[in-house]
Amino acid sequence: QRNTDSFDYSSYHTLEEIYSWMDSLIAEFPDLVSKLTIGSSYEKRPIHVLKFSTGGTNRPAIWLDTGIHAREWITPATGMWTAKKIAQEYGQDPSLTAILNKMDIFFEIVTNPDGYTFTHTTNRMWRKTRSISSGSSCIGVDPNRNWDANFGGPGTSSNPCDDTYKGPFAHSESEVKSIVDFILRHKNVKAMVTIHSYSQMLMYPYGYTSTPTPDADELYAVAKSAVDALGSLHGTKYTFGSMISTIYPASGTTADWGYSNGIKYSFTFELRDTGRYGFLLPADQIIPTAEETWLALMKIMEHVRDHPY
Amino acid sequence: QKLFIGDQVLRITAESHEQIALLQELQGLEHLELDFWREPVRPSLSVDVRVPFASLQPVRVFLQSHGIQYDVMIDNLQVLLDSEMEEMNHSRQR
Repeated sequence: QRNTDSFDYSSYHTLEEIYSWMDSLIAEFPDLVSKLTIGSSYEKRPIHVLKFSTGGTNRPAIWLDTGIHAREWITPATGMWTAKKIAQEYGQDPSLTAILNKMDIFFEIVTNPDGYTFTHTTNRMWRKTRSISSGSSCIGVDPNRNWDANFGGPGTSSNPCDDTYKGPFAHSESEVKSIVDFILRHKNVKAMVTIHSYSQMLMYPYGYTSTPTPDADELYAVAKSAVDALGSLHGTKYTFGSMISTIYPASGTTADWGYSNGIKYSFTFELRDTGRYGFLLPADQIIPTAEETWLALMKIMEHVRDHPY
Repeated sequence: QKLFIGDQVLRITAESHEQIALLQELQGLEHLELDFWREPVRPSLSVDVRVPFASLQPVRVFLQSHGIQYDVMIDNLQVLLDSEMEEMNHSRQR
């Protein structure tokens, strides 16, 4: 597409098309959007992050990422729709404008570029990275079990052939380490939202222990308001709560790492489930999913804006 | 490109922690090459699993012999992927 208006969200797009779309968005909103390359994947594909900023130096920031499990087109599709929405609404929507006048937003739309490409070309159901494990013929690590947050604990697998294989050590995957390095270097990230599909859930730490975080009450309230806002558009019912109480014990996850590293507002989204197709979401549900998710994201981002720490 | 002809996705509803434990046992049977879309955790959460065509019979026998309820959520995954592809091509042409 020559510009981002004509983008067809109901079709899959190659990684190159998504990266080219990112460049188009930057060209259309040059005063707001720029691109950082924070690393490269195992197979040497660049890892790009969109930066939405109205100026200032090292402002407090919100981190968003989509598509860590590559087979779920709905997640990067929602990411692209959301990125466009942020760009379009700045200067139009007073609340988003107030967020961007105070904070930067970093948005990694394709968190697992190798997995995404493999999904496109070889195995539609692939969900891991593509790194090689020594001593095994099985390939890839679950990038959402690879973070240094009770790494290797409950809800992870040590078997390289499993879909929840944690990897040989924390941050062994360059796709994960690139984010870790970026956020630790930045030092001023105040919120981290990682967007997956599908289970219709909004969760906060912890995933590896049932002990509540010191901020559990506040995170509960934020999640509730986000889920209420989300449901107001199409009536989609989300469950929410700490990861371990809502879905299952999971160690080494993005959200737990974020919280453990001082990012209080750390959430994981599981997008819409049709109850029939799972992440093979019908094309006509992609934009409604993105639209309802936007309302929840706004609630989270507004809370972060209004509760500096 | 890998094909998923005859693969089914089952939505399994466990009624007890004992059935969850059985499903976790099933999950450990690597030769079946099951792909758990939603893992067995607790009875209130349904389990979705893609079962390769070659493993359908043993998996169904396992579930039935333990009285574990399931529905076929996707009857033939490749048919769904083909129709998804067709829908996308149509959309692209439009």
